[in-house]
Amino acid sequence: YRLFPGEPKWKKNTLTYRISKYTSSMTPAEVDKAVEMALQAWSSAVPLSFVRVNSGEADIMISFETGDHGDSYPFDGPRGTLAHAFAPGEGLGGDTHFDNAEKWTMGTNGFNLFTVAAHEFGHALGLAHSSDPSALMYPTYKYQRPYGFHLPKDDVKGIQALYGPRKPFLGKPTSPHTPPHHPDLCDSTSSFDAVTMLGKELLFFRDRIFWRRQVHLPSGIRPSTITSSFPQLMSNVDAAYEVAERGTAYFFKGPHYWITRGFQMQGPPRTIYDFGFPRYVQRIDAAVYVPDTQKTLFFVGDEYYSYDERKGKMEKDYPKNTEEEFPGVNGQIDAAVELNGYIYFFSGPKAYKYDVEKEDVVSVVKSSSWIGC
Amino acid sequence: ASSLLAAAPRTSWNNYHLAQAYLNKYYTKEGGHQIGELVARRGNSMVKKIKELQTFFNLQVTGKLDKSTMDVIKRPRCGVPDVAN
Repeated sequence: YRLFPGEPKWKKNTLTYRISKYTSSMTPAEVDKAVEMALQAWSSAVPLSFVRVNSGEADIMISFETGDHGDSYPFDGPRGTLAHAFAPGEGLGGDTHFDNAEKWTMGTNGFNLFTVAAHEFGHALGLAHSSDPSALMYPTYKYQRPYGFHLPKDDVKGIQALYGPRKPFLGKPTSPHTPPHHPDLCDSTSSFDAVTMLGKELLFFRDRIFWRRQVHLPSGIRPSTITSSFPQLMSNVDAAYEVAERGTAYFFKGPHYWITRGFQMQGPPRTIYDFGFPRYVQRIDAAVYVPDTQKTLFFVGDEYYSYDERKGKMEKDYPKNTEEEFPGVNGQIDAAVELNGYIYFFSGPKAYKYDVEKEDVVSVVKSSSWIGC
Repeated sequence: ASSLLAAAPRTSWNNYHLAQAYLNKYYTKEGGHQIGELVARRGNSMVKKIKELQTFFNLQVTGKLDKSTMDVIKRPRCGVPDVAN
């Protein structure tokens, strides 16, 4: 693999992207899907996440262009140059252009957009061309099957040289990107990224999967992909909570959050600084709304903040230390949800049932038992 | 130019111009001399870039536009240069 001179890379781990111009040779939905899968190929190997925006300036502006399109690297019509992208940086940095004169496709009857987009996003993240013919970053086009795609080792080494490996889940040994072909969904060492009520259902999020269940019915629990119900969230939701009396839920990823009514997204992502977080907070680990106090508790590292939902502002004298305020709950909080006067804290493989009135932990179970394992 | 080519006259001129454009695009460092610009020794610059391309693509380094080199040049590819740019 090769990096660009000076090794430019993104200094943040949540990047926005926007598809500003589409091609006529594929439907917009197909382009959206191919782009999303191409970004996911990289986010599965490094701790980067991608948030789609539909207006304004994004870190990675994506467009289909023809001929001379204003960046002093004109396209050359069918074949020849297929696309190009700019190394990480402000303005043009990260932007990715596809030659609209090509015949783009989701399959093989033309140039496969997933294949070319995955290559170009390698540049947009800081990789130059590789001389390894098996690498995705090899300069010449070679069709890659989108479904079941695994980043070749040379590309994993290159991108992890810039951003390090994706956070090992609970200390698991980091290995070159080899996603579990048959993920052990009942892996008892696993925790959850986020847990929330949504209407009458309880939702558990982990990586690209989420489970739905009735609160009092531990059967019929089935995993779904997050993208199937929350396309904008894609994977790795950081935190989520619901204010039932308002019928709204909040989903957090990096410094962004989305508001939903049920499964319906209510507009584009917003920034967590709307809640009054200090700028050094880049992401939330867990969130839980407590109806009795009408406060939402946000957990960040080993501290937590309290947000007054009625007044719409962060309470004073926060953050506080989590273990001091919630004795008996050990370790960093990965997810939390309030049910009938108890707060359930998920920390690694354990779920703590905390009695809000008694201010004490009343039981500890395996996290995975909540999804029927 | 004829010394660089290993093909029949007509195709050879097409190949030469195709190769010249390719090397200017992908093997010319920013601010570097574009082939065909007035430089001290023209051929040297083109031969040097052909060798760089052949090295990158793990071809036999001949400095000539032989068949395997022209095959690479004709393949659809990414528009980002192969040399530091």
